Amino acid sequence: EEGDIDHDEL
Amino acid sequence: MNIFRLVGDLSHLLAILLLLWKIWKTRSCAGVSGKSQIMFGLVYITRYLDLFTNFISIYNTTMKAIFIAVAIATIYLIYFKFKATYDSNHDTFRMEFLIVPVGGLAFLVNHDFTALEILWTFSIYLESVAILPQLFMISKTGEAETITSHYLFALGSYRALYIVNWVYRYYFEGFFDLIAIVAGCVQTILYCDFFYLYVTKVMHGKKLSLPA
Repeated sequence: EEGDIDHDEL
Repeated sequence: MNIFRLVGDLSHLLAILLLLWKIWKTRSCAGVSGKSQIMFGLVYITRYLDLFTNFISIYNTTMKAIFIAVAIATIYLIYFKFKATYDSNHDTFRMEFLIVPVGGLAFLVNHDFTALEILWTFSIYLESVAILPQLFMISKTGEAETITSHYLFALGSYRALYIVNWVYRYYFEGFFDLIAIVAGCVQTILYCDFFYLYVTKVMHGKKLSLPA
């Protein structure tokens, strides 16, 4: 997937 | 957020607070690897740079801020306040042997070739091996204090719980992050030998000591 990568995990 | 991740995060939080508390209470950092702590500090700082660019949730921001603050406080206690008790003769693992290859790998294998993303990847790879100086130190001295063992157990449990969380997320959310999963598995595997000793010794009330 393109675009911003959301790293929601700690 | 699923239960495995929440318990994993809490276990992570417990681990780092336990270590800080132990050093503060005993006024000593004997048996603790300052090098592992420096690398964990580096892990949190390079991973949580998105605190400035991206808001996810209050929970996420709070935990990140606590991890960075506790890591810096721990490093301060080891290298400044209780420096006299720091066991540097046994903390001989060379950090550059981990940081340099991990940095190279982060440049080569990442999700996106941007500064923030490369630093995030670096932190994921570095976290997977950052405990090695601590384990190396224990293997050199042949023993660990019980609280240090609890710290390692909580820290290892956090990564093991994250693996369960990834399995859950894959099945229920279709989410998977190969970099995090591979590094997380490597990290968990490094703890296996320690988990065995913890269950067979520390849980039975004995101090963790290695067979001669």
